[in-house]
Amino acid sequence: VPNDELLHTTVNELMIPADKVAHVQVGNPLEHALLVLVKTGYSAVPVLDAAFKLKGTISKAAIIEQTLGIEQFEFNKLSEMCVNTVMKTEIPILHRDDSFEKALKYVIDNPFVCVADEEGSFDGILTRRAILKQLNRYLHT
Amino acid sequence: VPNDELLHTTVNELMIPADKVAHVQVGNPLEHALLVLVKTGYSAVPVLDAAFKLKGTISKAAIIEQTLGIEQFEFNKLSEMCVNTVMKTEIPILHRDDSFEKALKYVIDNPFVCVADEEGSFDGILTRRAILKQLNRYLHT
Ligand SMILES: Nc1ncnc2c1ncn2[C@@H]1O[C@@H]2COP(=O)(O)O[C@H]3[C@@H](O)[C@H](n4cnc5c(N)ncnc54)O[C@@H]3COP(=O)(O)O[C@H]2[C@H]1O
Ligand SMILES: Nc1ncnc2c1ncn2[C@@H]1O[C@@H]2COP(=O)(O)O[C@H]3[C@@H](O)[C@H](n4cnc5c(N)ncnc54)O[C@@H]3COP(=O)(O)O[C@H]2[C@H]1O
Repeated sequence: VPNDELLHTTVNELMIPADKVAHVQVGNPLEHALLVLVKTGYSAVPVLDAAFKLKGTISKAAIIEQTLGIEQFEFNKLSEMCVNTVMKTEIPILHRDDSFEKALKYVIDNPFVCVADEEGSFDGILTRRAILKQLNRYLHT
Repeated sequence: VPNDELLHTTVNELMIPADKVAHVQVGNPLEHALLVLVKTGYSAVPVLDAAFKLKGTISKAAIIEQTLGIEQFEFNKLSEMCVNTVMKTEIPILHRDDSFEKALKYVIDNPFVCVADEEGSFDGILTRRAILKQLNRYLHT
């Protein structure tokens, strides 16, 4: 059954490992977080604490939204606020041994999903691109 | 052959039609474009001209990058520059009757792909989410 191969792929084989993932620290001011996002070119990245535990994700969108004042953008606010007040903490999480099928379900609504172990230590991320490349490979064999 | 159904789906069946796609006009100042992106919540949208022809795409990332000065972010620049100087014009384009397979290839490297007709009139967009939902449907039948 051709589907078997695809369905037996695990998150571990498709994820980007932690050491290759750009991230920000939970205590950083928003201005620093925005700089990291602009320099790495990513629209959103994981947020970790000093012990490398996963705390949430933060996006350019969420940061810019903070600057939306009544009349115009108020960018000075960025140096006054921290990542922890703006980050998203309710995020889906995958484990290394989760199936392709579970990963696919999660990326339908999320450009990327964080991978962590049972202690909450950050392992990496699973991206839509990885799922799409795997699908493309599978359709061409 | 189960793959047949998937491969016979066309862009037309999966795309978001033009009237449901947020966009900006080629002559808008960057400050206006950023406001549209922040209010609609999208990280990037198509750029059209007054005749509804597709001109390119513009992202929050590209706009924010313009504000990156030597020492800090210089947001006043946003009212001084227009969409046409910052938009991406080298973009992949799909046609309504293109195959699922061609669409899949394009979304591997692009979160969304613009759909246009031979005259360059904007028809809609094909998103990664649409491809992933179709894959999920196919794996569950
Ligand atoms: N430096 C680069 N080189 C080549 N292509 C690039 C790129 N930056 C972005 N892209 C392309 O643009 C897509 C959307 O990137 P975005 O930053 O919005 O959204 C990204 C970003 O939020 C996050 N992400 C991906 N790789 C990351 C990394 N190494 N570190 C941190 N976050 C990452 O996962 C989301 C989905 O990534 P995905 O690969 O599916 O999809 C990526 C990829 O196809
Ligand atoms: N208002 C909303 N409601 C529900 N979910 C939302 C949402 N806004 C964003 N998302 C989710 O976040 C993903 C990334 O959105 P993003 O704005 O970065 O990237 C989007 C955006 O740049 C563009 N896009 C999608 N729908 C659009 C629309 N109606 N008008 C203009 N651009 C659109 O296509 C990209 C990929 O979209 P995709 O659907 O694959 O993936 C979307 C979707 O899964």
